[in-house]
Amino acid sequence: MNIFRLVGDLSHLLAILLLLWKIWKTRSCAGVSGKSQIMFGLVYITRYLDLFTNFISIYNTTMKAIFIAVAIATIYLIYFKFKATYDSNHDTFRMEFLIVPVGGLAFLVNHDFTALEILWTFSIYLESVAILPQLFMISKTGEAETITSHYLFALGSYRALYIVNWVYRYYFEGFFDLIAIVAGCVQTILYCDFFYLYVTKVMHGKKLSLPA
Amino acid sequence: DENDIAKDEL
Repeated sequence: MNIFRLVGDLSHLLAILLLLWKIWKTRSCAGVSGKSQIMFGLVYITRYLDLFTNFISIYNTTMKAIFIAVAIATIYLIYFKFKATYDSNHDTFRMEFLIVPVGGLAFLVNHDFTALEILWTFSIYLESVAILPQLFMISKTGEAETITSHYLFALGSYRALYIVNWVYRYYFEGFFDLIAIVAGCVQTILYCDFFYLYVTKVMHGKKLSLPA
Repeated sequence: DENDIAKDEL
């Protein structure tokens, strides 16, 4: 464990708790893409299948359990409890356009042709594009609630910090995982546009609104 | 093997 990965994990935890809190407190999931949340749920479930078989540390197990629980709770709030506030007209990104190619790629490019490894690879690839429906929804509505932009900033920062963690691990532990690194770079690049808007607008107290 | 190291990350 290194500081970059720890801060990255905490930023990730902050992001998903922030979103759950926003939906719960405002009793509304307006502006939130349910499709992205479904895909994040899929990411955690396919990645953490080894939750009960492969014990690494208390921290690792606890975080995995929290991520899965919070993701399921968020999906429940969006599609059941506060379903009336779900903005399905703007959450129109076709998930199958992401899941099918990612599933195919996971079969073709992986470290080991075993079920667990292919599911892990699928999870890594899916996570890199899972935010697209959310970014697409913001581009359609033209704006995002400030709390939702904080959620996206924390979520984008987590994988950016993981890239620093991978550089650190490469130089100090001689370890690197190309699949995770390439997917992590793609994932972070997708946030660049949002990061620019966040820094130039939200940081100056303005609402995040895309140029119409 | 070395790949299992990768799985210590979340």
